[in-house]
Amino acid sequence: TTLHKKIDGAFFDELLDILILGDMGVETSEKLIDQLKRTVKRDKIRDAEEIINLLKAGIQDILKSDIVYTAEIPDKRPYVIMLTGVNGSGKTTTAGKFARRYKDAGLKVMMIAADTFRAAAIEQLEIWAQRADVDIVKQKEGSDPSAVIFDGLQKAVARNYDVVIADTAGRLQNKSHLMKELEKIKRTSLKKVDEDQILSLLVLDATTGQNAVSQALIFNDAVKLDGIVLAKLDGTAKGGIVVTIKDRLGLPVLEAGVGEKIDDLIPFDTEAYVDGLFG
Amino acid sequence: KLSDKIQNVFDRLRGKGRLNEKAVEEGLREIRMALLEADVNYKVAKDFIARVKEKSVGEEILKSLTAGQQIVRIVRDELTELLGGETVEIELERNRLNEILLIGLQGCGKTTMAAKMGMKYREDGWRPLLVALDIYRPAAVEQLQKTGAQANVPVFAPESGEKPMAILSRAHEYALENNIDILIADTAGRLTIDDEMMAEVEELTQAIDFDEVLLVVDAMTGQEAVTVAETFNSRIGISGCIMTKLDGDARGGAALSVRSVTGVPIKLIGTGEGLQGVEVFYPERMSGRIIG
Ligand SMILES: Nc1nc2c(ncn2[C@@H]2O[C@H](COP(=O)(O)OP(=O)(O)OP(=O)(O)O)[C@@H](O)[C@H]2O)c(=O)[nH]1
Ligand SMILES: Nc1nc2c(ncn2[C@@H]2O[C@H](COP(=O)(O)OP(=O)(O)OP(=O)(O)O)[C@@H](O)[C@H]2O)c(=O)[nH]1
Ligand SMILES: [Mg+2]
Ligand SMILES: [Mg+2]
Repeated sequence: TTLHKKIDGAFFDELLDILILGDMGVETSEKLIDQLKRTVKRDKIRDAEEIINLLKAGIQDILKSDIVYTAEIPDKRPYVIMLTGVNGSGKTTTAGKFARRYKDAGLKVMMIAADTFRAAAIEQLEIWAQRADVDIVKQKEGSDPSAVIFDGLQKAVARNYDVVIADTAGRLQNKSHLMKELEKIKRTSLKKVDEDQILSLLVLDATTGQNAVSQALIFNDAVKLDGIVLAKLDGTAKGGIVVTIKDRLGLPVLEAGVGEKIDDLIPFDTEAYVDGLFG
Repeated sequence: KLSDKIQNVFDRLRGKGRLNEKAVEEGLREIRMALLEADVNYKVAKDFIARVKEKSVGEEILKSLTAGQQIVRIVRDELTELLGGETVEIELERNRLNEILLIGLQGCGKTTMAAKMGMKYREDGWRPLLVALDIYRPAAVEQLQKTGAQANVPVFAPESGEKPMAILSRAHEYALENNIDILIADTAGRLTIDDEMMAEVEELTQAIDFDEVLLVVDAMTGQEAVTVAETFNSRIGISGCIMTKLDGDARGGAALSVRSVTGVPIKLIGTGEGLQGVEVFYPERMSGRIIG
């Protein structure tokens, strides 16, 4: 680490390197380092470790949310967790993890297989439903995803489900017809439940670079996102782009996917995350 | 667009007097920013800029009214060169069994690419066989079977409880006995830090002398693309890369990082979810996309 270096330009450059290599992007990284330099100069700080802690605090300030997110399900039922995101980011696996968590909490859980497009997507979600021991609503491959959502939510309301987890098909944000389809899925959900009963999440692959900002912006336009699930954080990528996203859009990371098994989902710990950036 | 940004830098600095090294520095900085925003690896971008600077600080360029444009052209040419210059394709021999292995991180598009390649080769008169070696992901085998069926390409599936090594050996024998000339093996997504899973692929490549071991990389991959490619290359040895999801709007800087750091050529690209979405890689088109 840089702990024994003298505090000069090279020291700050090295810190900038760490941020950029963590996918925080140039703008956000430079903003953080400029802010750090000003504080160091103003307060005449000489200790490298103290400076790094200041930088961590600066990142923490961006990441932490005023609304405290707990994995607790609000009282108004059913509570709908809708998973969206680009192809392969980890939505279906995350759906399985959420199902297990709320099943373990003693709640009545349903999954909705609204990815009616990709080969074996419904089969994949069915296996997760079995593993989590929860019910699943599905239709034939090729059916209208909004119809499956409507069907599922109808059942969820009628039979008093506590939690509904809706998995959707992966889609690239520049495909406007697919973003329209997603808007329709959300609109359809609002016919059955209120806005405050839906947690709209963007599942983001931690290996993603600057394109994640465009994903967040466009998915947010389509479905008004409540937060991000940062998946695959068990890999080597740091997913620093979430700092940029929080800074620019105010969108917080609520959960982290830390593996391929059913228990590998943890509420996002900003402090542990920031430590990990410099670990 | 980068070319406009560079032009603005030079026009602004020219307004202050004769162009000099400072103007070039500022122009180069704009270029470096653009590369980073395109997800080119930080260190790769630094080296790249140093090379471009060498070519740009000649008197001829600095005196020219089109200095900005010229530098952008140097950047594009240099990028194209770094991406391999020419198209490199997968080379296979007719009338024998060619074997291809697809590896990569989770979710990058391997299974889809296996089916796409199968279809492309079938249309070109080959007799392909897809082999399902992902025994971990729920419904992975079904996914390959379904897309294989759509592609009209046979899929070799595992028996219950069979491990990838055994499946591959059995598939190899089957292929030889049935006049298959292209075997395409799809593997499970894996992390480079998962020692057991990396060892699994090592074992596969030790057992079968693959004609191609292709690293599949998602076009939206950020800075980590370099480490991932380096690790796969040093541990397994890769003969080529496939970059997927280029129908998206990711600039694809990972392509530059992967190619320049491993020296391994990008041989194919994925350009859509459908089976038609596979194309040959053109370095020139990619450099235009990266530079924006
Ligand atoms: N290591 C790791 N792998 C993950 C994680 N989450 C998902 N994966 C893997 O990523 C791959 C893709 O996961 P899926 O759940 O199919 O992703 P998806 O977003 O539903 O994909 P599409 O529906 O095709 O868009 C699978 O191999 C998963 O096992 C995670 O947190 N860590
Ligand atoms: N738009 C687009 N989507 C793609 C492309 N290639 C693959 N996909 C999609 O990306 C997602 C992941 O593809 P898979 O083939 O399951 O990826 P994988 O590497 O086999 O995933 P794992 O086996 O879990 O590691 C699916 O939704 C595919 O349809 C592409 O070139 N363009
Ligand atoms: Mg899915
Ligand atoms: Mg696969």
